[in-house]
Amino acid sequence: KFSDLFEKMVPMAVQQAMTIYNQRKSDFVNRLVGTMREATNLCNGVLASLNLPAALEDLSGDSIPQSIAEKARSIVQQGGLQSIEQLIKDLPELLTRNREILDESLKMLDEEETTDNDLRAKFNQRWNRTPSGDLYKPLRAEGANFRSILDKAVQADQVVKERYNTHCEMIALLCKPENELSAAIPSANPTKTLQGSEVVNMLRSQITKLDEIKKERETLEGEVKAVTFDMSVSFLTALARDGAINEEQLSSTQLEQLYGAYNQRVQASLRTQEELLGQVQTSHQEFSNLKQSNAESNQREEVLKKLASAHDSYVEISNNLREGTKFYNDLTEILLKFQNKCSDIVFARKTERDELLKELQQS
Amino acid sequence: SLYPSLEDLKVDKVIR
Repeated sequence: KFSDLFEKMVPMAVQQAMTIYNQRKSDFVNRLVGTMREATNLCNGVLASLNLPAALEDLSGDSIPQSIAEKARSIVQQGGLQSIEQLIKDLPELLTRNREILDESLKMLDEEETTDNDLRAKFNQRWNRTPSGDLYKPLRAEGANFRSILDKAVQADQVVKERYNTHCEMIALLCKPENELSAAIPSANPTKTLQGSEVVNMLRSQITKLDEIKKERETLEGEVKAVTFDMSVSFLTALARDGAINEEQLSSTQLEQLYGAYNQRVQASLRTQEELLGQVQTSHQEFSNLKQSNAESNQREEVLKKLASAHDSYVEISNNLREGTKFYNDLTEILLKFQNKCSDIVFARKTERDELLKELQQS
Repeated sequence: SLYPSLEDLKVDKVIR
């Protein structure tokens, strides 16, 4: 049942190259995924601002357009306003827990250092071990880094809270039962006469194509994230062959091979979307001209646009909260490891101190 | 992404 404990051990040069490679890879993937998501958000934003597709579905002028009803169902299914309210309520506690672990850890170092300094003041040259302050520099630097990370997290929490405050009213409306939601949307003239007209058909087809592009991107995101490759083999080979690792060159070549094609597809998707959105703008202009707008239909349109945006905001806030919760939980694990490092070194220093004291007393 | 990345910190640094 022998298992090689040192199976994963590699030369230092390979270890360092792998760290940099992994950073490059995750930067690349994050940028690619970020680009795709930004494009989808842009698309959703443009459509919402044009009241699409709701305007095309709004036959009677007083019932809820299908796409809005679907958006409402979708966020109710995801837990509605309550689920994001709960996550927001939990954030401060998560922050506090992390702060406490960090504060405890640094306090341990401070206390041991104080004792060490007191003993050095008392015994002078006879207390000849390295001062704790010097030994603790790297740990304190790590601690300072954690503090700045927590400060950034606090700012992120604030952004989420503000987003929530801005949109919660409309989100709440979208979560209401159908009859209440319908009553809250002003009535207007029906646009029945426009159904079947060419511009409506064109808009429908353009919007369908945009939906397809968005779906493709979801698939693409999954594929990009699923790419695996063991770069350590390449680095080991290079080291054995050349005696050194040209990390930058090897990494960029490999990353291009792994992700180059995906990058092309993403760029193509952006170009197609831009074209389609342009077409939508043109068609929508025509559509607006045909529609007979008055104060009521404008009011109705405004509310429908706000409801569509509320859905997008809900999705964004949910994602932010999921990210924030995961961030704090991941950070707790990391801080607990840091706390262990601090308590281990303090324990070792205490043991050493006790031995030194014994020696001094005996001498 | 809104929150800072913890990627660097997840890697166990070599203790010298």
